[in-house]
Amino acid sequence: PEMQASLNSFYLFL
Amino acid sequence: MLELRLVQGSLLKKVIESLKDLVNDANFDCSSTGFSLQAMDSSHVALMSLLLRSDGFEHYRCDHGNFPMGMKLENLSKILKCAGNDDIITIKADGPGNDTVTFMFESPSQEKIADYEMKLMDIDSEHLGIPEAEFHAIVRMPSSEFARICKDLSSIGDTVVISVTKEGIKFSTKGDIGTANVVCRQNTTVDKPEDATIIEMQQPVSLTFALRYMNSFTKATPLSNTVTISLSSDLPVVVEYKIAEMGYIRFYLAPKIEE
Repeated sequence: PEMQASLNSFYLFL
Repeated sequence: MLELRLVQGSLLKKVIESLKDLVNDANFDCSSTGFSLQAMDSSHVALMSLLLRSDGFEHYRCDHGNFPMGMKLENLSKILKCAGNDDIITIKADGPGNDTVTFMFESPSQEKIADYEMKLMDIDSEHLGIPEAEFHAIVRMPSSEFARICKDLSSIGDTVVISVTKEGIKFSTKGDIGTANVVCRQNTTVDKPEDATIIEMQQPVSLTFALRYMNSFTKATPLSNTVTISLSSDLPVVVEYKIAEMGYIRFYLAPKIEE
């Protein structure tokens, strides 16, 4: 099974 | 005072059509660099980044430093659909504190001039910092071919595995009815440069993505004959459509990961 990653885990909020 | 005159108004129409399925409302930023937008879909899986550089406008005036204009894209789309494909579009706003923006559409012969005023909204936008990245593989291919592959594969499965090797770029999916694989090999011996498939690979890479988002990105196909797909094994994919002489629209999509 695969899980959808979120962009938040790659990039930081400015 | 903000006043932006875009001779090729159809570009703006196409840009909004390519965004509106993924984003409901967004802040357009106007600065000396240009007219830009960064927005994420509500589930924070996909991010859109648009830049229309100031020098691509016939007239570009933006006196207020960074001036964000919050717009509901569905409403913006309704208004821009009233512009003819050959119309010149001028965007006007008084500046911060004013809650409307005016779009003026001029027919090429100047015989018809229309203006539409739209209410702006306050949007708490979340801005992500995206560092420059080294990609393991960068593939440039005809945008229509990429759109066709995404559409074809989505009739078989929900996700696509994109793999880049020395052999080429492979798009694979599987679903209840079976499996599908499409391989595009590097091909630079074409009559027109935009028909080429060019693969720059530092190391092989393979990532899985939701096809629903990829299909949405391909709504930007009318903006460019080519698309650039940049992949790294530990990063979201970047799907970029260059906007002739003006800038780009980039779509970032987080991968699916093993649980």
